[in-house]
Amino acid sequence: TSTFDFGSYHTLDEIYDWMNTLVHDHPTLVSKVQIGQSYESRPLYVLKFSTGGSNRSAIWLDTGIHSREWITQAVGVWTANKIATGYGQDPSITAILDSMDVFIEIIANPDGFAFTHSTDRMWRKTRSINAGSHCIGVDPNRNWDAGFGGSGSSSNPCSELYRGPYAHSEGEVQAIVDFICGHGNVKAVISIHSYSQMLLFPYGYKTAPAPNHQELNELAKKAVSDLATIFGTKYTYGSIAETIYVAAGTTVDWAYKNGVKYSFTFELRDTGHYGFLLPSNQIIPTATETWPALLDIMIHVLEHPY
Amino acid sequence: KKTFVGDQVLHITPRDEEQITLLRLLDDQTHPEVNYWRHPSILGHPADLLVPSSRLQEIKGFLDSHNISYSTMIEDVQKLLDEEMKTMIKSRRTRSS
Repeated sequence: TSTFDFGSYHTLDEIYDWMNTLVHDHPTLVSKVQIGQSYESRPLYVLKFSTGGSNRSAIWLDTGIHSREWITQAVGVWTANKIATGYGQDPSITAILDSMDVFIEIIANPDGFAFTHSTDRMWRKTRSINAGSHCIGVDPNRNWDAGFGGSGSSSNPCSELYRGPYAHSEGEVQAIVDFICGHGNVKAVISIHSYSQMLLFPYGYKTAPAPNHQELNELAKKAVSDLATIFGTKYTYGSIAETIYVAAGTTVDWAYKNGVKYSFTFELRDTGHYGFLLPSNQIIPTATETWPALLDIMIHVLEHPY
Repeated sequence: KKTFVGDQVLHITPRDEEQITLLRLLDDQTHPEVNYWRHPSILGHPADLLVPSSRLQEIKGFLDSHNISYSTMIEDVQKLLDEEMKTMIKSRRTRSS
């Protein structure tokens, strides 16, 4: 890992190679788990950070569900390295991993990610063929069984917000569902996107407040406050429906509906100049400022067992 | 490989709900070549729209005709992509050496 450039964007192969190196360098802490395969038969890998114990409670992070949001995969790589190198050094990381496991899926949409490198940098969706349409792909953040088919998603396969023919039609989504349900002890899901500088929580598919709204809101407030202490980057926070728009079929709503109380989605930084094309010199600043917010959530989960 | 020469990203600031509704007409179902990077949502939140060079005049005309204010966030998307690729190649070369 000492030769890996965390301040540069990388291809799928480079990131998958780096994951192997991380596992090699931290064999007692990090392992690689294949949770399924993509539509185009690419492996779906999750990095597992664990200090032992069976079926400990766990925290799930994913990056890159929307493939063109390159800053998110890059932040996933940086964060995984931060956790691996921080265990035994950083008291917070050590405390978390002494009690809980952390799972990170850095490339949640590998077909889309490969396609952004080979063919269309702006590709957002999966790469599955839609019967009866010339348009490819499903928005994997509208494909979850949580208000599936409702507002803020589309039934048109040509739309960037196409929800898919049915909930969990996408192998990339089903793999996460199977993994989290199979695990049975995931206590937090943090799904990372870009680029509107927000920290969001349920609900997305309806405007009613979630039963844990107040706690999630307080935690989000603290997280964005701590994020801002690094470079002064201001985030907004709140429920998806109230902060942006009603969006049905999202990851965090599915997680919340399935008993994961601490369910958040990040929208990483927006400089106002680059959108999805954030220059690579901003990878490390973005990851660095996001880290205290992630840590706030993880520590809160550790300290508030349920 | 798809190129984006001359394509622009417009940063659009709707003034009221009516303008948000109008902006939603520019979605990829009715205009498959344009692409919201950030969808029109609630008042106070800007929308960002990727417009191919071939449709710039038409889309800017639409915004002007409805008095919807906008600025150009990215003048030429391909220039940024070229820069991004150059940086990646440079990083790879540095590592190799």
